[in-house]
Amino acid sequence: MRTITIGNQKGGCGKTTTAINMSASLATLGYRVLLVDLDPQGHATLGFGYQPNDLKRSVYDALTNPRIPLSSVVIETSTDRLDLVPSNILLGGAELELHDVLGKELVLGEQLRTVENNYDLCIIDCGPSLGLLMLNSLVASTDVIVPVQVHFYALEGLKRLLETIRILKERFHPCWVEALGLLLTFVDGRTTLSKQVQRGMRDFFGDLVFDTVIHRTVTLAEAPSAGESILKYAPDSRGAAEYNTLAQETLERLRRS
Amino acid sequence: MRTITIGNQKGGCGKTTTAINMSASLATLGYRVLLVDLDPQGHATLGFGYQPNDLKRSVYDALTNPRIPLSSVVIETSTDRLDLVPSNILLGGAELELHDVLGKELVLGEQLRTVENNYDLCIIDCGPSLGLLMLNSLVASTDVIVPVQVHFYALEGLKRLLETIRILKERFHPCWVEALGLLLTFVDGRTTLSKQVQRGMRDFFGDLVFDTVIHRTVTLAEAPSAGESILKYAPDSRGAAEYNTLAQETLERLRRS
Ligand SMILES: Nc1ncnc2c1ncn2[C@@H]1O[C@H](COP(=O)(O)OP(=O)(O)OP(=O)(O)O)[C@@H](O)[C@H]1O
Ligand SMILES: Nc1ncnc2c1ncn2[C@@H]1O[C@H](COP(=O)(O)OP(=O)(O)OP(=O)(O)O)[C@@H](O)[C@H]1O
Ligand SMILES: [Mg+2]
Ligand SMILES: [Mg+2]
Repeated sequence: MRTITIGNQKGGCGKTTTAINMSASLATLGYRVLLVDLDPQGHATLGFGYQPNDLKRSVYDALTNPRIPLSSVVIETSTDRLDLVPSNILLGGAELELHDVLGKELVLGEQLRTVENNYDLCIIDCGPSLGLLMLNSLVASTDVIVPVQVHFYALEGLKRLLETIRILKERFHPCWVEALGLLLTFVDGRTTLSKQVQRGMRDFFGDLVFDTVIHRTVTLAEAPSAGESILKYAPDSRGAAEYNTLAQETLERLRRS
Repeated sequence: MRTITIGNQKGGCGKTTTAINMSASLATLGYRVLLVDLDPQGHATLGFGYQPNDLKRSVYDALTNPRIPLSSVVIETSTDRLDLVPSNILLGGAELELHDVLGKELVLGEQLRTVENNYDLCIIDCGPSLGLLMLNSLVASTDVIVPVQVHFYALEGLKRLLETIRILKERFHPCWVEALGLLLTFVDGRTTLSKQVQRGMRDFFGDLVFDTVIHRTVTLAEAPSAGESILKYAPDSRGAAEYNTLAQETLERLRRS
């Protein structure tokens, strides 16, 4: 089960939108996909029409109580072959609760291993932080995709994130996660600034940058309010086409790596 | 010196853009304004054309070494009557360094008091976190403005922020900061989602929401790359007009409170 972290400590750069829509796209292509909501904000959970506060069990339980099997937390989504490990605000207390636990960076990986035969791919939606949850995600992953919003401040902070990932890999064993790619998001085809930032990103990071970019579109922002992925909400939209193309490019990169 | 925190732990909701352009607007109206960059990312510093890594002294020095007077860190900007306390990545180490210092939440306020006769208004640009820096900002402030990006997830998280501010005020004495208002940012006049979220915000928060809203415009995103406020970069733009109107509404609210 290839496990992909969707991570960037910057807020609002398109992590959840990418996690939701890439998962839906891969499932629609025929893969069995598990999407893990690892953000106490529960945005991926909301984005599939669930109310985080109504959950009887969530990822928090699976992380803090090893006797609760992950399979008892997993719920289905309206997309075939796409299951969800939902999250809610309780997850905000996990870091404190696990503080003195030996192997606290490994708990997510251990739980994911108990279901790995049921899925081909696992996608983990991280919140905007570099704390224990993100660490669990990276340690449990084979790959990481970094969504990067295309604006003036895009480059700086990104170098630091990649450096952080590198340092984490040295400090935690085993940790095989590799950067699968940087995904440019909120692209605005018309502005000079957007073109400049894209070119700057490709000059500096080369092939690490996905060929696929995600343009800013209204339907991508609306889909969560309907509790659906973009493939269901607006299947003919540009957002749906771009996330389908991204899924294909991701599969290609996974095969090559 | 009325001191206004521009704060929201959510990333990319318009804090820096508001801090820069409101400060410039108030200075242009004739007030003496001090803008404090309290984010290790140094975005407000970059937005006025400075390179954070080239700074000889920054807010980090003033916070961690009481023998460095704030006045020796302050630099001018290209806008008359607008000075800047710049920041850089060193500030990221301040929280750790101040960890065992008695009165660590008070250090910014103490430094600001040493210059308060030189300015009418102080604006503090906070980074996206609820840590020691934000705490210093709130404890040093008389008012807080919360920029809120208008999108599906806007309401939840916001209630938690206001609750956090309330709790902080109870725990730290003295702390008189009051919410001056919620500023709706990235408004898109054309989409249903944007209108729905705005209405939801005003229904729930009433008069706390500023009448002025900031629409998403290309020039607001471009101005930082020119190292200028929107008033200099595109004085006839919608962004300039809206931040000027916001400055007026802010002054009105300050007088009434
Ligand atoms: N390409 C796009 N076009 C338009 N809106 C978008 C696009 N991508 C994301 N959005 C919207 O922007 C907001 C932020 O996106 P998203 O939630 O995916 O970011 P995030 O990185 O997960 O944020 P957080 O750091 O809070 O977890 C959401 O309201 C989302 O619907
Ligand atoms: N109204 C707007 N229209 C277009 N672009 C905007 C607008 N407001 C802000 N931006 C751009 O969006 C990005 C994020 O805005 P900004 O830096 O002000 O947010 P922030 O809350 O300070 O982010 P952070 O949490 O990283 O400090 C910046 O590139 C900025 O130039
Ligand atoms: Mg998210
Ligand atoms: Mg900022």
